[in-house]
Amino acid sequence: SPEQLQNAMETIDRLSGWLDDTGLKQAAIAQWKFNALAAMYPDLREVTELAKQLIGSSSPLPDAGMSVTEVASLLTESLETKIKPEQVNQALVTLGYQQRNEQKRIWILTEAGTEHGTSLLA
Amino acid sequence: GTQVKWHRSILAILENYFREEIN
Repeated sequence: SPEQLQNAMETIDRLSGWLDDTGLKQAAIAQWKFNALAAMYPDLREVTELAKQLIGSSSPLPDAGMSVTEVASLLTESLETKIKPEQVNQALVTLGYQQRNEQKRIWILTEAGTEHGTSLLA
Repeated sequence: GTQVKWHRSILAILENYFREEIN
């Protein structure tokens, strides 16, 4: 019913508020909203797929970039000293590019960090 | 969950940071 749908959309909006704090791109959050709606109402899947295609064509995700593990291994090569991923994470915190959300156990990009990194839905 | 991916621009910054740390 329209009421059920209204309730579902309110719930999705509330949940997506939490994603807003993570530095994710708005296009990624919108994709998540449509996925959530399709998960709750499989009948709507065709419509949500169309919406997601539109988002994908107008905001393609940038080059995926490197994980901290990859960064650590490149630094190990160039500095000829073993650099561990944990050291890279700590350096990124010290430099002000990311913060740790211990509750959600995720790294969050700071505003300065968004110049050098991207948050992706894993 | 979410995952942070880093662009190449971060490498030079981190290289400088660790060079100073090592010295």
